[in-house]
Amino acid sequence: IVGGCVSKPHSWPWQISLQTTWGFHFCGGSLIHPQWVLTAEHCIHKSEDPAYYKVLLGVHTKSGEEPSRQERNVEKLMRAPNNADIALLKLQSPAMINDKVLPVCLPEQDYIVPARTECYVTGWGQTRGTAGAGVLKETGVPVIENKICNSPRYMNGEIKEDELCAGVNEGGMDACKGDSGGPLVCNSQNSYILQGVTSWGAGCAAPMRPGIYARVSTFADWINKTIEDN
Amino acid sequence: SGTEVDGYTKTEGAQILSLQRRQYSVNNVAECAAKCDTETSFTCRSFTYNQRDDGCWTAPDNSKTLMAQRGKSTMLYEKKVYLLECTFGTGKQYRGTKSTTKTGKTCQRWDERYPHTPNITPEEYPRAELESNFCRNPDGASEGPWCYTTDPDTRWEYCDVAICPDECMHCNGEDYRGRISITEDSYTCQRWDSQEPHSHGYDPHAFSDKDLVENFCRNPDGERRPWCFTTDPSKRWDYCDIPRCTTPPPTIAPELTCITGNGETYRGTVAVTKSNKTCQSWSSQTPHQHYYLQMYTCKGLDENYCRNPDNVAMPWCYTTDNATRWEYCDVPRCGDTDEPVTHPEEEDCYEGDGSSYRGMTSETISGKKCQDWSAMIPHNHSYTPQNYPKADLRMNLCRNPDGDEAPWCYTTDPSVRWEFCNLEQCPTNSTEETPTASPNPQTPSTAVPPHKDCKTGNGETYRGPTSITTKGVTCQAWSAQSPHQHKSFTPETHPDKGLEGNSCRNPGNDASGPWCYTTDNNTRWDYCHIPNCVDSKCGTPVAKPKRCFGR
Repeated sequence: IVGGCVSKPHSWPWQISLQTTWGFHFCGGSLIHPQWVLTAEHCIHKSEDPAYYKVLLGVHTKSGEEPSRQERNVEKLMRAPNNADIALLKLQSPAMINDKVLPVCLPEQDYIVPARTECYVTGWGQTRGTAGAGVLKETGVPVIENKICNSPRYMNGEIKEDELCAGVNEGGMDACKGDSGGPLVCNSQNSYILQGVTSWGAGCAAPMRPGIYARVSTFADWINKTIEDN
Repeated sequence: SGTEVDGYTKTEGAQILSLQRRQYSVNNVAECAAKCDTETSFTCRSFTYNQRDDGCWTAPDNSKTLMAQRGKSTMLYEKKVYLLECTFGTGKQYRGTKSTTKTGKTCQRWDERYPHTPNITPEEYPRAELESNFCRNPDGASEGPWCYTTDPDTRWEYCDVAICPDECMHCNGEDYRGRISITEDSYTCQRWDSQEPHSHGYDPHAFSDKDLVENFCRNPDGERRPWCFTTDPSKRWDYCDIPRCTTPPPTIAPELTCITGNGETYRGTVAVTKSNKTCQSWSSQTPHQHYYLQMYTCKGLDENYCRNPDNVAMPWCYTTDNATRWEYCDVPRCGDTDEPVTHPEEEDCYEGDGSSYRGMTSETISGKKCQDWSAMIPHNHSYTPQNYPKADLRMNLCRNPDGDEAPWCYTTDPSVRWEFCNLEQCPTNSTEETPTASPNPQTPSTAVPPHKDCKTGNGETYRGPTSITTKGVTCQAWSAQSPHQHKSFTPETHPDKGLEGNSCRNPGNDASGPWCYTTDNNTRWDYCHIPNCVDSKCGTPVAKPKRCFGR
């Protein structure tokens, strides 16, 4: 996360660290069910073999040496349809739900987050010289309507319907490399709802270059059905 | 009542018995309206609905083209767009039935080739509704609707269609509140509160100050002109052709020395950017080409002064530096002082009465979104950043400028003027996360909050009080042997499984969840219904996030 600030420990208890089995963090993800994690599809390009990955839950630091840490192997990888940058990971055993490990809510199918909604992106990715490397950071980012985001001053038509943009015009606050797959959550009726999966951007935190997120609501039915069927 | 349909006028006790009408069987008015909206046999101008037998028929006529008749228990719905006999702007939206020209000549049918062979045809302009011999303006002719005439000596002529009153815009039309709902390329606008055919983020509730009602053209986002999403799945949005007002725009109070909000009304003379680059003159095209002067004619784009014509975060300008196309300016914010901020900025809780709260919450206790302090819609008020420069009335953030009990805000719900915010007081003696506290780093996290009446997974760790089975039968105590004798699951055999009293438990790790022996002689044991904790508390962290927006 570039800009933003270090989060309060365990205040984003659905945030997971996706790591190689030898402990290298390379992506984030969100716990959406005790046995399922949602992440970016490009985060599982490294290997088709579930055994290549492990998931760390309940940690505040990237190293994850904390008593609250839970570690799970991955049993199954499921890719979302239409080449969307979304994937589901089934854990070999359910996570223990507690005050430091808690699923995030899913949106309704096709719900569209209103423009200007203040949402939050979190992760252990690059900080580009801003403080907080190695601990879970957060930053608030307002949602930008796709019409604006696709205008020439912003992303010039590159944004698809199943993606959403969030960021500030002046830049300085954004997700960055290593935050991929992690959550973009928006508060609604006193709970946090997973509206985006950190996907890509033109650099990090540049002016008029918002972060691009896979739009979770487009795939809500697919997510629920996949979990149910598996 | 369920009998109103958007886009139609309703006349009770009326009907139109057009010869071309088509009959349908429906369940309600909305279904009948849908038949009219998708009618392919003719241009549907009206439909009649019989509320007694759910009868429905669509018609190419309305009360302007065919006399409406009395009808027992019928309701006549006429599409408003076809009733309007006046034009806006160039009149591309005109769908009336005028068919004579300014000099009284009868119009030639658009599908005729005599006396004039047309080069504008219904096939070429399918959305222009070149129907019958009605005046239309498919090509945006400057003086409005026209037609080919039946006079062999006059190929075409303008029609004498009146101009609709009160339909104009100032500047780039952010103030436009009229009822035009057809775009400049003749697309019908999609309703703002609909996500079909185009899903979008311009929720009328979230943009309550922008009057996003029905499907009228609006400019909620600093565009050049009002626009709308269209009902054509292949065209997401399009500009509307709204005439310019001839009267001067309402005067605004310009901000000359400092800005509030996003500085849209700033008309001062700061002309350098945050990194000290000199601004390029708005009338110049070097070093950076742009069209702002043409696009934003009344946003005070004078000299090279910093301005915010397009509703971004703050005033900006193109710079004279070749390598930096544009940059924000360093215009001071009204009420800025050099005093250090001493409030708990990163905590999402408030101390005392919350006068010092400077957090980012913008939602009320009932979940309503806050209104911008600078906005006067939907609620007019005097708690503006100018009037209370030290109260940090930024954006729509919860604040307590008047020493009330807690942070509050005006809401975007027109029916609720203000509410306290969804915030709690900071704990006064909390040791959580403070450096002076000495948390035991080895303390394992609580697996499940004790006595929480919900289960996780298969409920093996459930320790809640529920003691009734799914069939409503009371559980037998785990230590009792009556009415059912048992040896496998007692407090003695499973001391760590919480088998106290008669509460439901899952001592044997049953996949289907907690259960108990029952007090019913005929039912030895049964499962209990314990709700899943995950269902009830997803997305609600115990440790409240900071919700940090800072850099």
